[in-house]
Amino acid sequence: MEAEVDKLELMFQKADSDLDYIQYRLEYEIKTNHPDSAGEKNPVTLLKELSAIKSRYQTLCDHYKRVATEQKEIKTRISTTLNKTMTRIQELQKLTDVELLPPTEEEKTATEQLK
Amino acid sequence: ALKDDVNILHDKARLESQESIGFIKATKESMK
Amino acid sequence: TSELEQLYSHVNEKIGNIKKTLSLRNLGQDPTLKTVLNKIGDEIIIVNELLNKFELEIRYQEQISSSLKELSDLLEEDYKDVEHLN
Repeated sequence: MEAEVDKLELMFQKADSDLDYIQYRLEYEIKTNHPDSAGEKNPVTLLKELSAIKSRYQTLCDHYKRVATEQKEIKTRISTTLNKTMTRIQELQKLTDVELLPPTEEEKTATEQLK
Repeated sequence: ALKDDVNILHDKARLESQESIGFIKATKESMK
Repeated sequence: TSELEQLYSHVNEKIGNIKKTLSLRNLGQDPTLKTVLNKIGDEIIIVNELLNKFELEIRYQEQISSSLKELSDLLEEDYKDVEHLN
């Protein structure tokens, strides 16, 4: 049984290297028949550039999603902390009956924006 | 299609950046 | 079976690439298809430039994230001070 498995494994390895060789020969032929010049690129080069662009796009997309999620979390944390702080300050005002100037227009708009 | 996707995401990222800048300003205003 | 499936998709992928390359074999000779090739080449350059801009925007967003983190830390300190006062 083991011999059979080894034999199969060898066959797969041979098939794999044959496929690589065929691919190499095809690309070599296209490159020789259609060398890259200044303005023109051969199909094989373009194909490789296309797949490179796609994987770069995917990498950037994943990176962007990570950064965007992180930002949302921090903003939520900021809003929560700010609200807690304001609530505590209001409690302090009641405790100490400190007369505070009414919030300026700017402060009101800022609070509204945050809400 | 890929070109459009990249454009859409780029515009979205730029909008989010502006929104975050506004958020930072508003928070700093409230902290005063 | 999962190893066999991996092997199967690995070989299939290579066969697919060979088929794709085979179809490109005479592409270079046909003048009409040459213009299509050149157009694809131009589009690739444009998309790469767009990706560069997109990458810059992501870098900018990372800077904003660090500013947000600093702000969050400042607010945490403020909150602790107020708690202390309270």
